[in-house]
Amino acid sequence: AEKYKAISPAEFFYKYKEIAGFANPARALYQTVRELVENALDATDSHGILPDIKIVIQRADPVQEFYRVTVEDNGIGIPPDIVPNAFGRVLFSSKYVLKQTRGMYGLGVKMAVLYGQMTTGRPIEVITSKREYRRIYFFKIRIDINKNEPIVLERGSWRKQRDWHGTIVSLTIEGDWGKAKARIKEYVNRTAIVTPYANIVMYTPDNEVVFYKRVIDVMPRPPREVKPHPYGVDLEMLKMIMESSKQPTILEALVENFQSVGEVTARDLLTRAGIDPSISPSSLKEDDLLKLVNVMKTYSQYKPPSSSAISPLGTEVIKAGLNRMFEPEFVEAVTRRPSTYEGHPFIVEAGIAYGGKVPLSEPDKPTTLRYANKIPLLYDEGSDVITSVVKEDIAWENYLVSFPAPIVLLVHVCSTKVPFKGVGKESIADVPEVRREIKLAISEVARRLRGYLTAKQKEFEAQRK
Amino acid sequence: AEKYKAISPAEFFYKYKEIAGFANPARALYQTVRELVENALDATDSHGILPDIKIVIQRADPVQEFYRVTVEDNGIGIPPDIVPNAFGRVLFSSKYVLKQTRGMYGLGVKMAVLYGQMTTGRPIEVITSKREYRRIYFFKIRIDINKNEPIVLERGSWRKQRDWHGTIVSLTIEGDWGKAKARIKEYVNRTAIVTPYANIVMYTPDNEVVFYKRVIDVMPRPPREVKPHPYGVDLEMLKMIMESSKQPTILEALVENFQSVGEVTARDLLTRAGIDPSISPSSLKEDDLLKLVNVMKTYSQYKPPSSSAISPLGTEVIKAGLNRMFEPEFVEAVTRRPSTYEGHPFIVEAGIAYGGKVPLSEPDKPTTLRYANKIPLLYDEGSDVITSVVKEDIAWENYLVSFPAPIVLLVHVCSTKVPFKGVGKESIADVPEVRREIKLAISEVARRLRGYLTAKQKEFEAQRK
Ligand SMILES: Nc1ncnc2c1ncn2[C@@H]1O[C@H](COP(=O)(O)OP(=O)(O)OP(=O)(O)O)[C@@H](O)[C@H]1O
Ligand SMILES: Nc1ncnc2c1ncn2[C@@H]1O[C@H](COP(=O)(O)OP(=O)(O)OP(=O)(O)O)[C@@H](O)[C@H]1O
Ligand SMILES: [Mg+2]
Ligand SMILES: [Mg+2]
Repeated sequence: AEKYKAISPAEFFYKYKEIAGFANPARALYQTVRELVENALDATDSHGILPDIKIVIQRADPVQEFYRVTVEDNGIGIPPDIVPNAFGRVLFSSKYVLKQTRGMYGLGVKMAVLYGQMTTGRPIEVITSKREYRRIYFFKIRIDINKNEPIVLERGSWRKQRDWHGTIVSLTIEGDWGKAKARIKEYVNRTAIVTPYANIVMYTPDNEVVFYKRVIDVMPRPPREVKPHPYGVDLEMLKMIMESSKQPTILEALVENFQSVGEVTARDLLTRAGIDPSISPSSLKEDDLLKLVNVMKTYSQYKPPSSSAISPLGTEVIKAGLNRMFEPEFVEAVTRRPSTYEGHPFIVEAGIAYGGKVPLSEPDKPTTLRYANKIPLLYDEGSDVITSVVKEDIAWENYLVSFPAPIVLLVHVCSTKVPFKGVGKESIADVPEVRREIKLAISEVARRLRGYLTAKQKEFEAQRK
Repeated sequence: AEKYKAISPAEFFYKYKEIAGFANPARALYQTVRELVENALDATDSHGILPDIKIVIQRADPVQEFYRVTVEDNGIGIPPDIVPNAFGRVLFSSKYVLKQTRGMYGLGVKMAVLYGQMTTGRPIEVITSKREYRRIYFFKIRIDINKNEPIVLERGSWRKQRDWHGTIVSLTIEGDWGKAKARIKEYVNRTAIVTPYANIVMYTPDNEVVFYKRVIDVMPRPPREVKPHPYGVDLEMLKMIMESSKQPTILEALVENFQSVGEVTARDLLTRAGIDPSISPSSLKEDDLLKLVNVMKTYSQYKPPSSSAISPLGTEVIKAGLNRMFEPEFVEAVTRRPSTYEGHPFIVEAGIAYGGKVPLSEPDKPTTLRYANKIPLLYDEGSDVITSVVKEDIAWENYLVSFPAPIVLLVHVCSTKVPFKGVGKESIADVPEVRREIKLAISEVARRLRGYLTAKQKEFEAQRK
């Protein structure tokens, strides 16, 4: 007889943890550092706070390969009534809104909690306070996997002694520092390249201290939440909007719930869909909704999607980061204008560093640093659209570059929704609009490199005479 | 202010549907056919029923690219009280047990329902009956995305007029037959290669009929559910077992809940963990559980994991499938002995077909047909361990093969848990134990091909004299 049953999202991701990057102890240690650091940076630079991030990885047991991973930030902190769900409920997040952030799934830190629970049995510890609070709050939390609910094992609070705000997250997991350390150090290094405005210090189990000091005070403008663009609409979204709208008419419901839709545009859309603008939103029938979705998706007279929800690094930040890390003889960066795919605005940025202390590349392609929403992508490069463009769409010889060469290429894709191929966030899918922008961005910085190499060549020949 | 919220698994996979393979209308049409066909085959061949599968894809609208996809099978059917959850609740499945099946996530058909809902608004229709029933049951179902619950829009039943059992699933989605048809046909063709014991007929929107007739009555032995093997244990699993066990002693709880653990072994494990075998399961403390997990994972005297839970194709089925599809001059197949990774038993099988009507391969590698749990894998070959082994670990020239050549290589990995890289089930992760077995299986069939090519060469030279 068949055993039919439902499982919670916590049980699902506990069972299939490899899908979220927790395939083995080495990858789990790497992913845990990632998830905590990405949360810490989201809590700072998305809110105009210059980040101070401390990462501590220590052996937690003399015999077993258990590691205590602690990440501290000076970010916005978390309200105490929110903490249990934030760390103890899978699919709970503050980032389910239309705004560019590193986090998006409501899963990251919970995966680390689950992995700690199943390998060491130890709960996660959280200390947090917001700037306006007088107290600091402390929690020990584990996850009830069956119910997908937090279990608060301990809680406490105390009065602030000094002006502190931020969050300290600590958990103990099985890991493999020997296997993982090169990648973890690479991840922190690559993070520092795109956050030259952050202080990042890491203490390792080998008693090393890795320190990336802040070199600029300029930060990317923080992203602001926006309403969806009509190009991203679908039947279910429109239905949900109309059912929950408190507006008296469908016209006002459209204007309130979509960007780039003012009264004139809304009236135009409704006319084309053959719908009376004055009827109430909840009275729309199935056929009308489908007609309206089709009209909204094919209408060609909207203002383009707002880019206030995306937060590119900017050329100043990219160049500062590449300069600090590689001390190149030549550096350039470009931030493309906003584009969209499926109603989501996105920007592609590229940076190029050449010569100086830039290490020699592979014999067949430039050293390529992939980024998505400011997150360094280190694995699965074979299935990433950036890798594909660099290999197949750029004729490097046209830019006077032959490999190996002392050249580093940085490519950053940022969006309200980066089309990741999996919840482990390691590679970007080959979406045509995005691919096109990546190619244009890389060609742009490659052209500028060519200009430099040509001038350098001329100067060299002039000197010879 | 931050907007903290929880979402249901239905909303999560609706929001991030590209992660499950529903990235665009062409891929969605492909994935919908896949999910329905895989469910139909699971309902037949895992239960000793020779499959009769009918696939119908028709244009559902004169203007819009809407397609009605219907799959009918002669399988075990679904109880009427189960149908709403089976099709309307994400993370509901009969395949969350330790047994090899194509399905595993409890997500597949629900993704298709969600996609139909958001692109056409139409519900899924299900007709089903079990062999022993006198009635046939009918449902029209949509998903309440917010609550992750089914909404039954219509239901009915009627008396059977003839001895029918099985399931008919029909839904209407936006698709792109022009872009998807080559891949859909390839998928059905590749399915037929490993199910030569099935009748599969497909009716396409171009009014074509594709028919793969049953050519053998031999089926792989159906898999049988097993208890977990101690090598796959973790702290959370052991805790859940001990808390829910009705056994009076920890000794009996171990014997009841794990395979390869009889009384002698259980006593040995408990002794090594310093635990009294007569205490009740729920009285174990945290430290004891962790000690016991460590002992169980490192103990070296178990019987190896049972392979009754896995269901390899077998060499007869593989050869019949390759012969029917390619009419080669040479065909061979091998089924390796069971192996394990992380407590999960797995088997790698390989088949090779050469000459005859086998098409010419690429200039650098053999045409490779990847399969996992009898499912053909068509996308993401770049990140699949099989591709990696074929390219990097096999010196084809040692087997007298130089490309291009009229050679097809089939590789099948089957397990109680195939280490897929994503919920879209397109590529297998590089797990060391699995990689090793793939290499050994391919080497084996390549050796036999070499034997044939050597004999053929000798015969050719003998004839020349
Ligand atoms: N260091 C932190 N400072 C402030 N808020 C935090 C911090 N860490 C976690 N949070 C809060 O907890 C929530 C859950 O974090 P989690 O990592 O599970 O999901 P996410 O970051 O939203 O998405 P993703 O799964 O993509 O990481 C976050 O959305 C955020 O609101
Ligand atoms: N044609 C069918 N015949 C019998 N049972 C079916 C059929 N289709 C679906 N089911 C039942 O519905 C359940 C849910 O199907 P669904 O495709 O969502 O998940 P799954 O097949 O278990 O896993 P996966 O997400 O990997 O496909 C199945 O587990 C099975 O019990
Ligand atoms: Mg996160
Ligand atoms: Mg399925």
